[in-house]
Amino acid sequence: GLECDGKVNICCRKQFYVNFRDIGWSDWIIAPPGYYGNYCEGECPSHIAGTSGSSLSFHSAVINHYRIRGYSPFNNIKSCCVPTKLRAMSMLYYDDGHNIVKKDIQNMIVEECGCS
Amino acid sequence: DGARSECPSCSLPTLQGDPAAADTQLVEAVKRHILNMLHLKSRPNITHPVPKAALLNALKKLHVGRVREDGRVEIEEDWSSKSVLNEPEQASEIISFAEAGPSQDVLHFQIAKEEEGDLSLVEQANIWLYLKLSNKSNRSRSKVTLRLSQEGKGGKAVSEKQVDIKRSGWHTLPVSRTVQTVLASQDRSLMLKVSCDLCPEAGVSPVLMEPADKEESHRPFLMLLVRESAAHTHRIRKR
Repeated sequence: GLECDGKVNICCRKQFYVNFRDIGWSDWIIAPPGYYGNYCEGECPSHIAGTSGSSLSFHSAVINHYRIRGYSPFNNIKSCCVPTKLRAMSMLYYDDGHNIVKKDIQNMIVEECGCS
Repeated sequence: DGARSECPSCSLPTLQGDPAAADTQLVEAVKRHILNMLHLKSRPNITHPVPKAALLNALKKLHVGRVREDGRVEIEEDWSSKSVLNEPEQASEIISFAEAGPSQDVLHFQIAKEEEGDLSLVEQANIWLYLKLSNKSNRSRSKVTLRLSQEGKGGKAVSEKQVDIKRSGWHTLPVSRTVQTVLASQDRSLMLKVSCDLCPEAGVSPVLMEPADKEESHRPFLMLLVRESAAHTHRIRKR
């Protein structure tokens, strides 16, 4: 449940807020005004107990993003800094000019990180 | 410079170096992630958005959202607790506003392409119509009958309801079965003819498609509660 503060390199949660107006998406997303694309990073020394993580959050998008960019894949992974607590996010958006969709998406925001 | 870690997120190059480039990459990752979670291939292009008054009215009537002082819409978070479904994450609530049909008394609904083909299961579908009392309304009459028939299908009766007309107000007519059939069709287009027995005598009329210059807060809309069928959800999981 640590927040990354740039001083320690141990497994922590990095906050990353994106305001939809700043990226030109506020015309089709009615609510919320932005998204907390938090993700986990940092070392997991072997003595830290493990917990299970979840693959659906934005964290996995960041991992895949870097993995796709050729950062070397990792075999026989031991312990990993992963999301350990996630929460849902409701979105209200236009899917074209006349339809508005309201969706509750589970596991959308990383609340806490921990070592798997 | 320690031994390379053996774990993806431990070995993520901390986003140092050029912070701007790192942020740009992260914003792109956020965009992709949101579109993925909404099952959208790309962001929708809003061609002609619904009048804001009509939108806010619908959100308020359906308890989907509320408007703050600064005009921003806030989602009613406990929507899923109100929803009739017990798996909110597979449910979508769709509000489809009427467009002008081929004649004054016909409404055209182009229903959202939320899910592919007939994989969406309609849990609830209601047409919301606003009945307006004229000042010449005949107080002695207290009920009229609203009727919806599907245009282009031989005028097949779709829904009918006797409603109270003590005052102007919104009324809902259930259309689940018809919408389920439309969702399975290719063009997802629904044309509904609105008729009302005794409305003229009672001095009341349904608000249909107003001319663009008139205030549009009572535009008719279709409220749809759709659940992805297990097959569809399974397909997503498998992927």
